[in-house]
Amino acid sequence: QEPLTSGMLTAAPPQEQKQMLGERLFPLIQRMHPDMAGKITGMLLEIDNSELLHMLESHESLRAKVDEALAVLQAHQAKEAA
Amino acid sequence: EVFVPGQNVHAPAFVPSFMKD
Repeated sequence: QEPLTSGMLTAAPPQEQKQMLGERLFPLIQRMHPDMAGKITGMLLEIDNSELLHMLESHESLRAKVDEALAVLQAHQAKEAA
Repeated sequence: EVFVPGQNVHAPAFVPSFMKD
């Protein structure tokens, strides 16, 4: 699969841009958290597109955001369960 | 736009195309 570029993104409608980013992010996140990849990807897609592109190139920054989203998600779930 | 974790928790889950019909 060829790398996603900002040029490819801006040529697409906004909603499709998020889908394109999600298609690339999901498999990476799925490797870290198979059970919650869809939810975590959905949360991360609210981040600015330029930052999401950077996260596709830098797995370290992706992992940091995934960890952040997961911590928030788990805290939220614990609160709901209580 | 800044990532605000507390708000993002309500974002819908992403469904990749290979999981759709």
